Amino acid sequence: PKTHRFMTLADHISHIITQDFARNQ
Amino acid sequence: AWPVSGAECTSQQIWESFSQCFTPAVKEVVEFAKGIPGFQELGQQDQVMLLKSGTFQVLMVRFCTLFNAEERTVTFLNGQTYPLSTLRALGMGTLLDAMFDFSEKLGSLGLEPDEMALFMAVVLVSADRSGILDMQAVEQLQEGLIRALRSLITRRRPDENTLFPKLLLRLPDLRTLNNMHSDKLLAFRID
Repeated sequence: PKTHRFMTLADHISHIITQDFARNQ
Repeated sequence: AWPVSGAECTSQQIWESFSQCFTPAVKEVVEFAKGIPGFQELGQQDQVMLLKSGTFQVLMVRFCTLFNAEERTVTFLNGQTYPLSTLRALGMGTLLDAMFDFSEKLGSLGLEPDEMALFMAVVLVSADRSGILDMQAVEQLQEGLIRALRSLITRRRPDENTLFPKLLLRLPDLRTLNNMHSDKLLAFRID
């Protein structure tokens, strides 16, 4: 059976943005 | 684009596809923001705060053409089109109704691509200011972009003086959409 992780839309957006800025530091 | 093969897909597959669509879309908003004159002159924390508050709203504007109000269908980034009835099964009824309503109102304004892009920039810098450190810098940037948008629209349509106010009225609509739906859950499959 497939398992999923769940994330709110807001948290998902935050996560991507934080990752992007950290990568470009 | 995420390959989801069509009418025989399960709700789970549609939901995963929908969730996966957001990641590249969010990254594109970050790149878009970096291209807004003055955005990268803001402090980094303020850039991050505006993006966190405003990205969904920018995406809502960007993807409004994917909502077909007449047919009541939504086209995902992979080109697959789903009727509203299918998407309601994912529990997204209220969200979609509000998005259709917004898309219809924005679409009726008939913006050109450059006007739409400048409007998206205004949307981003008009996002919620909680956590912003240099309020004055953000307000100055917002004022400059709004002036530029007004100038662009009124130069192109000198006889139409209701378009710009109508456009600005979409900003509170976007904030409402954002507030209502930022706590919606996305589902990512763990492989």
